[in-house]
Amino acid sequence: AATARIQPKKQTLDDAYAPPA
Amino acid sequence: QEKLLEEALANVRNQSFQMKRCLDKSKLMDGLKHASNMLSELRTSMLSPKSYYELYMAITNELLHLEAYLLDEFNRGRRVADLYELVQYAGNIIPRLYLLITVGIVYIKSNELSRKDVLKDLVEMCRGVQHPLRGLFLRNYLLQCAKNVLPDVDDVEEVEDVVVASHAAPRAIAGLNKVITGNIDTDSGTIKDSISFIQLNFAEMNKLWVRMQHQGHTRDREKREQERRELRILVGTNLVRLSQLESVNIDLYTKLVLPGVLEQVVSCKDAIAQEYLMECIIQVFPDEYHLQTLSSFLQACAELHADVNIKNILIAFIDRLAVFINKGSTDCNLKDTYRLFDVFSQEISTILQNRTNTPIEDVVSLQVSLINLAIKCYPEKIDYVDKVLETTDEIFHKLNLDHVEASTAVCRELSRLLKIPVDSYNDVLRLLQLEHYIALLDYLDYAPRKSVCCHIVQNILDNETIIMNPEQVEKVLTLLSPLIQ
Amino acid sequence: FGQGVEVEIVLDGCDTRKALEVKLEDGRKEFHLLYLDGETVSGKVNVILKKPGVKVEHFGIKIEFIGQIDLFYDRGTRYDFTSLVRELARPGELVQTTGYSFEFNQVEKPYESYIGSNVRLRYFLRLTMVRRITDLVKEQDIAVQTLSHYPDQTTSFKMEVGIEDCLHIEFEYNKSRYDLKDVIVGKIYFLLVRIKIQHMEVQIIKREITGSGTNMFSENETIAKYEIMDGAPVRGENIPIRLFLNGYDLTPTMRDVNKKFSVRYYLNLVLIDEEDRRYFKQQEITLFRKADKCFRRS
Repeated sequence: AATARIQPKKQTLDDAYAPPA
Repeated sequence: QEKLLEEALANVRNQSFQMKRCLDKSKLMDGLKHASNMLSELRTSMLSPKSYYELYMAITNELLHLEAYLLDEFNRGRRVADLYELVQYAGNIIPRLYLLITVGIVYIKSNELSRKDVLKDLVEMCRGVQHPLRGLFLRNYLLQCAKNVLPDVDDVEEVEDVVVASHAAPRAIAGLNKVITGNIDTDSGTIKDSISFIQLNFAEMNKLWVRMQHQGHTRDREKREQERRELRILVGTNLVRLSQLESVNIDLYTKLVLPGVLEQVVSCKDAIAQEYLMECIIQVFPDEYHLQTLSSFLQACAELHADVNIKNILIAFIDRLAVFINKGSTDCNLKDTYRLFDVFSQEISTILQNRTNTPIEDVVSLQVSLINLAIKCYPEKIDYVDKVLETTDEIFHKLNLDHVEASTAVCRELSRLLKIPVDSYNDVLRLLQLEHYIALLDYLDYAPRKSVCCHIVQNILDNETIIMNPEQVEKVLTLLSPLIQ
Repeated sequence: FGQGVEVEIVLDGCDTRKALEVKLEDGRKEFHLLYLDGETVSGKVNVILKKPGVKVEHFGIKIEFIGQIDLFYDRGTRYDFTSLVRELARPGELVQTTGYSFEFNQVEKPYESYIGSNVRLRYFLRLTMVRRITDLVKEQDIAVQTLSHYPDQTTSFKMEVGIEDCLHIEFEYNKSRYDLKDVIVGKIYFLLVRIKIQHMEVQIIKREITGSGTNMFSENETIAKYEIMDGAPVRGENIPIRLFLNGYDLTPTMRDVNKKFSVRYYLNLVLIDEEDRRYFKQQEITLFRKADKCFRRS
């Protein structure tokens, strides 16, 4: 429980580095 | 800033004192409360990056005491049940994650939890901090704390071999860091887990660092860029950490490390980040790895942002590899195997084709670097030098450049280019074997052309080069025609 | 003049049975022995005569086991949903300190004891010695917890919410039903971000609903505020949630208890922007107290 997480969705590289909308 | 920083540091000193007093009395929960109060100072938005760094250093220094205390308690068998869970009760994310990292590292060092699981958990949970400055420092803290606990074994089999051996002769291998006496932890992770950990941390840090560019008003752009440059080492440290993993071999570097790093560098499309990180890659990883991955690296260079000073990156790369390959010059196979000149020549040509806005002086600078490579590493291959001159001639031709004006940067670089073979060969007759030399010399205006010719004449005199026959005299005088006509 | 009489109720197993610290309305704290549904409530009543030899006349001694709902807004109105009586002594005289054993065998306790803002549900033993002028009455509370057993939930709860052209998120919680020592594991995935978010937090809201119709009162209390994100994300960002319920003072969800009140819990996901505007999405969760095995009345 102490390290339980839900698997994150993949963030595309374009989204990751895009300027804030 | 000074006042704000001083106030924050005063609170840090106070809370740290209280923390230590509580820990001395074995009042761990109270001590953690004071640690949390101290860490709350890192939630500030008021400090500049420089001031924030000072605050961060002061606080993380105090956290060392907490870590040492917990480690001592754990080693004495006085484990605090569910401490990893308890620190997650903190309501504010910044103090919570700093404490979680501290406790997590203690758990790893004490073999309380799977090292692999804890490291993965820590690097994932840090996603909660999306503020660029605070996120960068938080992940830097994670990276620094994890420095000595990253698994550095090749694969699971090696871990199991160590485990089996430990059962057989625990005393004999008691000194090995990887062996855990008592409960053997076979889920320590492998080198791939470390690579994955650092690469994720690097990707997230690079993302935050690039995001800083978009914070604030456009009028503060230059100030922001300067601040970003001050913080670059935080991101670069990830690459340093990758390079320090002993189990990373050329195979892992080629297939896993470099592609992952280059993917982030190219995708971020940020000139400051790209310029710094490409130089960082060159500096932190071994030259023998660069030789194996030359094409990948240079292909990435071709995709960099238009504002990146590609010249400096490439020149640094060429010069570095030239020195390296020359050191091993007794081993002819090294030079022939990697065909440095061919690869660089081809890739640079491709890069320049894609980057049509490269200043012409930078293009010539790159040719200077190539000619140096050719002369240093392949001195017997005069055709390499001629190839560089020919390429330069073609470039000028494509640009419809029929002459290079004196006192320009292009002129300076071209003069440099033409003088290098003179100084290297010290033999005008060998110089004359370069078929494209005179054509390139003719681009210069009269004054610089004359200067180059004087340089050649001086070289002939200094080296007492004997010109044996009338044909050679004719060729020499043709070369020196600016001094005659 | 006359005899001084004290009564005390001593419950069986008071040395071994677990006791809960209960905070009363007035802020005082008491320890109440903990019972579960179906457990026998037994013990001994001691009638203590302060002056030995001086007789005490009474018209009967009885002990009641009562489950009661007390609505604060409606003072004086108490609803006894459980009421059991044991006669301990017929009318007569006492000349010395006397003890009477009692037992409420496998007594039903359908609800958990609860003290809230506007309602209290309690279980207590009431000892009554009927006398000529004023009865001697003593009450002693017990705590009751209801345990539940549910199969492990394997499917998470996921929902996409948003404000058009402004903010779109997908939130996911690992369950919709949690035991009180559970961990809420979730994530927030940002599909569209066109506002300047400053931070995001998850709140646990407790809503106590009492009464019905025109006399319905609803009181919200924010039990927890848990920051899950600092700063502004961009599209595609995943923010993890891990919230330990063990750290908070919670009760199980209580729905329409004896048609008198409910206690419900909500997870409130709140995004705060740089101008302190709040965007929130509330989601009800069910809290229960976990049993290792299902307790059933025989």
